[in-house]
Amino acid sequence: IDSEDDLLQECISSAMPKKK
Amino acid sequence: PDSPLARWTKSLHSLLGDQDGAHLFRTFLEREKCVDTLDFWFACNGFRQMDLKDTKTLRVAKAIYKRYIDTSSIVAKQLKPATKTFIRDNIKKQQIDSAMFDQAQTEIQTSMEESPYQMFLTSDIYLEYV
Repeated sequence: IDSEDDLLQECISSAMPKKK
Repeated sequence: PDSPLARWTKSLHSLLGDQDGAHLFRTFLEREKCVDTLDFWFACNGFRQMDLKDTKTLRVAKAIYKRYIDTSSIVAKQLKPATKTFIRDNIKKQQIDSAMFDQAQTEIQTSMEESPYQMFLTSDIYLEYV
């Protein structure tokens, strides 16, 4: 099971702009 | 004319929509000790895209609350008390909604637009990149 920090990091990363 | 740099100066939103722009702004905020505001802003966007039926979503809402709102972090300092109470009550009742962080995100965005974004556009980090 993922830790809280991992979940939060994953959530932030999912919203970051990707390289065009 | 529509270079990345021209877009960065157009609005905070266009700066954050560009990978290099967001990265450079993050470096600037780290130096200014307020990078939490940016991470919170992205966390709100990420949360909005999550599936409410997924049990992970409640855990992420709790993690965002614990990390940025129920602390003395710069995010909590910049939020209106009513906004924090609204989110706390939602978490307590386990009433998770995609828009539950929208008001908080708007408040943080407004405060970023007023100060750090303007400072960034005249900072050496930005000027060196240009």
